[in-house]
Amino acid sequence: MLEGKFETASTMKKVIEAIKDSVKLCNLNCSQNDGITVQAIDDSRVLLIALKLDPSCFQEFRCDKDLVLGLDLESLSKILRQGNPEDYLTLIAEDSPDSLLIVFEDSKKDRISEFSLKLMDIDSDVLTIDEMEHDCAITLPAAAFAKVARDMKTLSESLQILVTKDSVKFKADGSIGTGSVILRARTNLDDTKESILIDLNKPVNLTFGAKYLNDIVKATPLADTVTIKLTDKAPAMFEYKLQGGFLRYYLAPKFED
Amino acid sequence: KMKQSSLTSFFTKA
Repeated sequence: MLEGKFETASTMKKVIEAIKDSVKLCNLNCSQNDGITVQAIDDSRVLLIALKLDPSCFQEFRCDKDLVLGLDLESLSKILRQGNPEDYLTLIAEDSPDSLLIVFEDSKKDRISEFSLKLMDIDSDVLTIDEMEHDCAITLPAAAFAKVARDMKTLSESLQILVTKDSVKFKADGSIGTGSVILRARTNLDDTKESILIDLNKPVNLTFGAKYLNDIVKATPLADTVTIKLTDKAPAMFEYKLQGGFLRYYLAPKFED
Repeated sequence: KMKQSSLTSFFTKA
């Protein structure tokens, strides 16, 4: 039996909103030691989502037997929208479940809402992702990255990211013209989440699809900062840290044809 | 002209 109780529904609501436009169906893997993990790849095989919610993400967590819960994320999102962000949220499943029970509780108002979501058999490929060596790692305010990704998408379907030891430059080259945004590395000791940190082994110049970057920044409400790890001619990793877990995106780059 | 690469050319199936 699985029983995972979140102190607030907001984490799960934000996580599902962050991934449901990239993948329609996914398997939730549940185990006593790892909590809930997800690996899902978008249909074009360009973007991979890796979610980890450790048992410490939950107020209470038990999972007597490893479970795989196949979910339609649009349906899950419909149900999660029924609860308030500050409600308690509990996920419950039997050992051989054909449905997932989702319970919201507002202890102040004595309101309990219960929903049952039908599960599906989902046959999906799983990719092995080794801990990558990277040429550079950038940590910046998640909102600043979201603004660049959204703004530059209006100019071009590709966004070039160039990193040196003291700045990150985003460049778009489109039919109406070109644009660039430079963010300089800075340490804000009063408000560390406003810092822009660059850890550089080697300068990087990579290009990504603007559409995918705009899917990634849907995770912005989950964390104050995002860490981007880049390596020449390899997929980039974008990480939003959660309390006791993470939401990561791996994005394949574009290359000169 | 830029061409989009695929994740499956970097990561192997588990």
